[in-house]
Amino acid sequence: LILDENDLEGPLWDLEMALLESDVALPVAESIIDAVKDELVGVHKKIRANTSDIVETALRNALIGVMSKEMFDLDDFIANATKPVTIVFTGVNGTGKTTTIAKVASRLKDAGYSVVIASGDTFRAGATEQMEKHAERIGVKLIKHQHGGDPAAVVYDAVQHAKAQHRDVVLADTAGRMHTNVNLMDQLEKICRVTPPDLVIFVDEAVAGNDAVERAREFNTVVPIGGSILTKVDMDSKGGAAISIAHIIGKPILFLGTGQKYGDLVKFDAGWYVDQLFE
Amino acid sequence: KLGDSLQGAIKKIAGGGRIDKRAVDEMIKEIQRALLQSDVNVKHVMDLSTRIRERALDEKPPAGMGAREHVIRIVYDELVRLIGEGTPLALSKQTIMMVGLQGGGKTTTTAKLARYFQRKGLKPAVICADTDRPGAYDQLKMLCDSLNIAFYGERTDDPIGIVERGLGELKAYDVKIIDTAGRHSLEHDLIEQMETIHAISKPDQKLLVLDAAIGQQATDQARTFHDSIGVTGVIITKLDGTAKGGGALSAVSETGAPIAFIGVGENIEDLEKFETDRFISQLLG
Ligand SMILES: Nc1nc2c(ncn2[C@@H]2O[C@H](COP(=O)(O)OP(=O)(O)OP(=O)(O)O)[C@@H](O)[C@H]2O)c(=O)[nH]1
Ligand SMILES: Nc1nc2c(ncn2[C@@H]2O[C@H](COP(=O)(O)OP(=O)(O)OP(=O)(O)O)[C@@H](O)[C@H]2O)c(=O)[nH]1
Ligand SMILES: [Mg+2]
Ligand SMILES: [Mg+2]
Repeated sequence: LILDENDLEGPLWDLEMALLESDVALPVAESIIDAVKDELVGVHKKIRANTSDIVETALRNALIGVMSKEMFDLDDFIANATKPVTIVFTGVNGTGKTTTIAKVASRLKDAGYSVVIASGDTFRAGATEQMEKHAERIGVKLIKHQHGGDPAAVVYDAVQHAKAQHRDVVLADTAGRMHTNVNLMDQLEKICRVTPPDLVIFVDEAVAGNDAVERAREFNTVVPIGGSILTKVDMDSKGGAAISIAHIIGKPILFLGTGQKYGDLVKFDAGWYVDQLFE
Repeated sequence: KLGDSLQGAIKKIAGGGRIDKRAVDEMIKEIQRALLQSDVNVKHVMDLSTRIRERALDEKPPAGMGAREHVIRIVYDELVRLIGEGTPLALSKQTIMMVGLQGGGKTTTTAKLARYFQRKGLKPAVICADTDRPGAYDQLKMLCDSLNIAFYGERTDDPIGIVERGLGELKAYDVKIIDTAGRHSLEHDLIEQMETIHAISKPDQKLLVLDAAIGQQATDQARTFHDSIGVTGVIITKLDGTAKGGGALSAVSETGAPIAFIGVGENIEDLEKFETDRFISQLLG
């Protein structure tokens, strides 16, 4: 038997709906489903084989492909990089940047690295206090400036400090910002130009729907995103936003945030992730 | 006020005054895509499409109304039914409890609401009942101090006690707003904490604060909050980005609560009344 468009229509529609219900952005779901259709049309199918199963397997493989693009290991990256390694964290408001930096700092400290945190959110009420409490609890140095100061200056300062004190890693926090705010996006571009980081990590949340595509794409046009961290995965979310983000910027998801404690940071695994999506 | 592709689809519906079935289907498909991309709940989108289709094909346009205008009316009417009309909070003495998921904008909105009541001539006061998030006290105190708004908080780990003592101290104020920690449906101890705060503060308004970018999760989360304490109003934040707020709509249909306000920026004055018409045209792209 040869599979044609009509055989595939039903199963593909069901799977597209499943992707949408898991928060995969509509254009991303459509593009992935279309690619699967192109791949399967004209393919031979054994008489007793189940078309739905064939389609699901093809989709699984397509998704693993999307999620494994340009995979890299942050631990290896840091181990091999010239010190101090500077990592800037960015994203829209409230996605979990500050908390994620605390988790990464804690993890790196446990791995034996010396970490400096740059409190680059000089705008939001209580931002420095929040980062300060985390730094204190974890036991890492915090570089901060006056409220309202220039974030690029804070990052610059932190890097100079790390160089002078022979520290391994600088983690720079930045204020949440909307990609629609031209001034704030210019500010982000400046932060990453004054002290070009070794890595820019985009932080977004698993519960975000279609907008995950918009913001990942827009941020990626302003600064070179090297990888993303998807937070709030513990929120009973299938986290389709991970697929939307990886698909639109072609860069890997590095970690998943699975809660509010320092240990709630899990290395991303494409196979595991796609499995739980299909559950 | 409708997106280009939807406009195009609607144009094809009644060239000769009678409704073309295939054109209706094409229009429905465009509406579905627009609503799905705006994060409206998948099942709601499917139910809505079925109803719109039935009405477009079965209902006769009222006298004097063209078929095309009639169909637009139906689409609009069905969306208003899903969304409801905005209902701003009454300008009277009351206790308001802010709840929602982590990072949704509760603390910022608490300050915005306090400022709103202050401008309307009422005496607002704020209680910080978030003892989990590092810097929550500082964040809210800083916002209130900058507006000269009474603030009650403690650097202790006792949210229930803080609310009790806070309400005791702030008896002279007209509107008391309680900011709580972010929480989600699977954090059972935090849901229980929320129920306790609700029980001892007996708030007149329980506002669910939701990020405009929230996807399909909104339905289940809203249901949990509603089952737990009974949500009386929804606030959609961060509508100044590109998110359409379709997910937050599910919260409206789950809770039966109206949208009280929308957040359109990080500054205190970035709080607006919800306008159904504008929201629907944004939703339809
Ligand atoms: N459940 C859960 N909550 C999280 C996770 N990551 C962060 N949070 C919570 O999300 C809320 C916002 O986190 P922040 O770290 O302040 O987010 P942010 O991106 O720095 O926010 P802005 O700087 O204001 O843009 C806090 O209540 C965090 O505890 C996660 O993985 N799971
Ligand atoms: N652009 C924009 N940002 C907003 C809006 N409302 C809140 N924010 C920002 O969103 C981020 C999170 O806001 P918070 O008020 O801390 O959120 P929260 O719900 O109190 O967070 P938790 O207490 O950790 O659950 C902050 O950076 C706010 O400035 C809005 O309407 N527009
Ligand atoms: Mg932050
Ligand atoms: Mg808060």
